Parts: sequence; C-alpha cells; structure tokens
Amino acid sequence: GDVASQHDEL
Amino acid sequence: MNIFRLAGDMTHLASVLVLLLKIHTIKSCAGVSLKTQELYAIVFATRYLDIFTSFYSIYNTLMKLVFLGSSFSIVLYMKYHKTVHRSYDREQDTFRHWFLVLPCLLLALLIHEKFTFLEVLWTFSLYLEAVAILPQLVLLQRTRNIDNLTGQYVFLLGGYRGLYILNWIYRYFTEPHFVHWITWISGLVQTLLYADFFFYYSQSWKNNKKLQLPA
Repeated sequence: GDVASQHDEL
Repeated sequence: MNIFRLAGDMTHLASVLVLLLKIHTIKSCAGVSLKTQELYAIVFATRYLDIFTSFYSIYNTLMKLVFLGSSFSIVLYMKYHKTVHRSYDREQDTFRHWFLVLPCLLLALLIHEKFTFLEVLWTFSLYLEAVAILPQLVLLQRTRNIDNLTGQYVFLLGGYRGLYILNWIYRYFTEPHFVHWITWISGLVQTLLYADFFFYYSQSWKNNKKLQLPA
C-alpha cells in the first residue's frame, strides 16, 4: 500500500 | 471505513467510556490494573506521533486525541486522585509490566516494515498493545469480586480486537495490496489472550451469575 493509507487504522 | 472497523472503534470507545465512568462517577478503580493503563498510555503515545506528520481524516485525528487523552487521564486519576487512588488494588496488581517494554522495543527494531523512527515506534506500539492486557487479566484472576463495570470494560476491549480482525479480513478481500502481517499477527495474539476471559464471561452471563475467574 502507499504511505498515505499505511496507518489509517487506530 | 467498513462496518467492522467502525464497530471496532466504537467498541473501543465504549470500553474507555465505561472505565472513565467508573473512575470519574463512582470514584473507584477497584479491579483496574494501573500497569495495563500505563502500558496503553505508552502504546498510544508512541503510535499516534503521526498526528504531527500525516493527516487521514477528522475522524482519525479526533479518535487519536480521544484515546491519548483518555489513557493519560486514567493513569493520572489512578495515581494522583486521592479517592480513586485509595480504591486501587496495589497489592494485587503486581505484574512486572516494565519487563514487557524492552522485548517489544527490541522486536520492533528487528521486525518492522520500514526502518524509520516513526515506523519502528508504530511497530513497537503494536507489539506492546498485544501484551498490554496481561496485567489486567492477572489482576482479574486475583480479584475475588469483579464488579460489572470492570468485566464490561475487558469484554468491550476484547470485542474491539475481534472486530478489527473481521475488518482486516474484509479489507484483504476488498482492497488490493492490503497486506500487513505485523499488524495482523500481533492483533491475533492480542485477541487470543482474551479467549479464556471470554469463555468465563459468557458462562457467567448465560447462568446469570457474577463473573468469577478461576485462580
């Protein structure tokens, strides 16, 4: 995945 | 955002609210492990450093602030609020939680997706979160009388982890390239730690009895 969607979770 | 992820986040939020309700309203933290709460404060402080570097959504930022604020205020309440502190089961809450921190840090230095400061800390927070519930589970086992709120708190926390697994399965099949082994394995380990608790919780619920864990 791209960096932007990497850590979209909590 | 899928329904499992949203339900997971809401369950997580509910667990924190239940705990704050107990501490703030009843002014008691009986049966709550300060060790686990300290570990969670470290987990969120190291994971959410990206508030300053990347923006995903208002929802994402707000939730991060809520989890940071609540975890630190719970720790402060338990340590420094006179009435709350008096109800703390200090003698029972003896898990050597600092010994969990170093292995998690070493593991994060060894196994990570990218070797950058933020990424290693993020990975460390995943490992630490996986085991952070251990002092709480040990304390529950030692506490003779588990009150409903404490039981519900742990139940909701476990539920949040379970829902996140469903969320990952859903994302794996709906989003191309959604593969995060480190997150998945540590999330799975964390959820498995609750299995025993869930068993006794459901038993007590089914038999309409007070929750009691075997020693």
